[in-house]
Amino acid sequence: MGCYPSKQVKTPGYEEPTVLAAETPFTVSEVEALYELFKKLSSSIIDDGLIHKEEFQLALFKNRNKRNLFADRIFDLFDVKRNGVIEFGEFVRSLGIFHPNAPVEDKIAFAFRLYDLRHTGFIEREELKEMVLALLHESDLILSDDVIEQIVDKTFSDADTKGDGKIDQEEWKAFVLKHPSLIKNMTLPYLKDITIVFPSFVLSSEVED
Amino acid sequence: TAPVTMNAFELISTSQGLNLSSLFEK
Repeated sequence: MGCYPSKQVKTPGYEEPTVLAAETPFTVSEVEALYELFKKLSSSIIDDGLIHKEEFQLALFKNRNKRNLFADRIFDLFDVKRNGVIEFGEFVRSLGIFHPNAPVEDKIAFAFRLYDLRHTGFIEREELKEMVLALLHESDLILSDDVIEQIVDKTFSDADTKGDGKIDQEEWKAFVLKHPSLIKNMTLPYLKDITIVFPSFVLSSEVED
Repeated sequence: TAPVTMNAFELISTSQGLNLSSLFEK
């Protein structure tokens, strides 16, 4: 039995761009450009090739200690293996949902999971109120309790068309299709230009699309 | 009054924590 030369291992969790490109709206070159971005994000505090929560917060807020309910939810959804870090494959597959060419259905489903804070399979009134309060706190906006209750009640009654006190996936989908701006933040135009945003990589790209 | 007609999900979607474009800033 001979020895096989070990394949070059980039970092734990690294996956081949061809594999990721086949599963996402990205081309191979775009996945390679995303690897450049990933390397930058994953080495900003701990240089281990994995994005830790603090690194994610640092990238989003320029502050590693800034806690935010929504950023936490995004991090948790990106961390598919739920091991406390975002690996390269998880990063690319999750960002694929934010690609302008990704199916709208995927964006709607992702937003649903994002807002289903307690993983019950429904968006409940308490969850909606918790998110509104978090947003107001984040934005230093002050509204009276009455007004907050009215906003939550009104939105909930519009979305909960079955009137059972919770928003299911079907109701959520219908609500978003009626109000498409709700998933505007689920599309990142940058992703179409990722190889331009990181031009240094294009010069060293090994694969031509 | 204006706030009562506000869509709560619309409000939430403006969170900075959901604006991933910051990840691409050099």
